Amino acid sequence: QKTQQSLLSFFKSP
Amino acid sequence: MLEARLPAASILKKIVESIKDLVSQANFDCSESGISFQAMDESNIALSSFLLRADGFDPYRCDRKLSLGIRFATLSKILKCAGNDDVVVIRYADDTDILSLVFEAPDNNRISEFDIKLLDISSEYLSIPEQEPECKVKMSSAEFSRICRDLITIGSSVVIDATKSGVKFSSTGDDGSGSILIKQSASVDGDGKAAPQTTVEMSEPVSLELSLKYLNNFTKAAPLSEYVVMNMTNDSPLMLQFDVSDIGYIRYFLAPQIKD
Repeated sequence: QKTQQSLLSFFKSP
Repeated sequence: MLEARLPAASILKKIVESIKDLVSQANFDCSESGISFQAMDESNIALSSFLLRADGFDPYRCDRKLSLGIRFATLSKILKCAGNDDVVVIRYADDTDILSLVFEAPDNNRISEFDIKLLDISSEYLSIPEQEPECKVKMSSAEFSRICRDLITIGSSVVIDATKSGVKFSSTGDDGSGSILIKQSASVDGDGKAAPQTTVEMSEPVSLELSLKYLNNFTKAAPLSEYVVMNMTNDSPLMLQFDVSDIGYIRYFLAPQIKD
C-alpha cells in the first residue's frame, strides 16, 4: 500500500 | 495599471494549456519585475507556478503590485481566438474588474479585443524551501513525456531512481511491470547538431515514487521547452521545470508517495 503525501507537509504557509 | 505586450500568443496559449487542468482559477501577480503565478491543485498534492520576466515583454509597464484573479477555462477559450503568431497585449486599468486582451495579427490587418471579468480570489502563498537538490536531471522533455505516457499503461505510479549512470523509471501494476532506463548522454546527431542530451548531477542517489496521473498532467508543458529539469531530493517533493524560451519558466512540485 502506498500513501500519497500532501505538499502541505513540506511547504508551509507563511 | 498594467500593459504588457507579448510578441507571440503561442507562449501564453501553451502556458494556460499546461495549467488549466490542474488549477481552475488563481491570481496572476503582476509587479515591476514581471507576471507570476502560484497555485495548488484542490487535493494539495501538486503545485504549479510560472514566472514571465518583464524583459520578455516589449513594452512592459506595471506601476504597482496587482493580483488579477483569472478563471483558466475562460482564459483558455479566449486565447483560442488568437493566432499563434499574433502579438498579445494584456491591459488592466486600475480599480476595474476587467482584463483586456488584444490580439494583433502579424500583417496588422486584424485586431481583436476581448475583455475577461476578473475574480476576487484570496490566495495563500506557500513558501517553498530553497534547498540544493540531491539530484538534478536534465533530459529531453519529449522523452520524459513519452516515458510518463508509456508507464501509465502499466501502473498508477512511477519510481524514479537516479544514479550517476542514468535515470530509471519503473512502474508496477496488477498485470505486470515495466521500466525504462535513460543513460547519461551527450550525443551529437548526423548533422553535427547537439541532440537533446541527458545529464545527471548528484550528491546522493535519489529514489522517489510519484503519481503518473500528475506527471502526465505536467507534461502538457513539454511543447514550451526542448528540455525538462527534474530536481529531486529523497523524501521531498519533485520539482519539474520547463523553461519558457529565455523569458521565464513554468515549475511543478509534486509530493512523493510513501509505503505504508
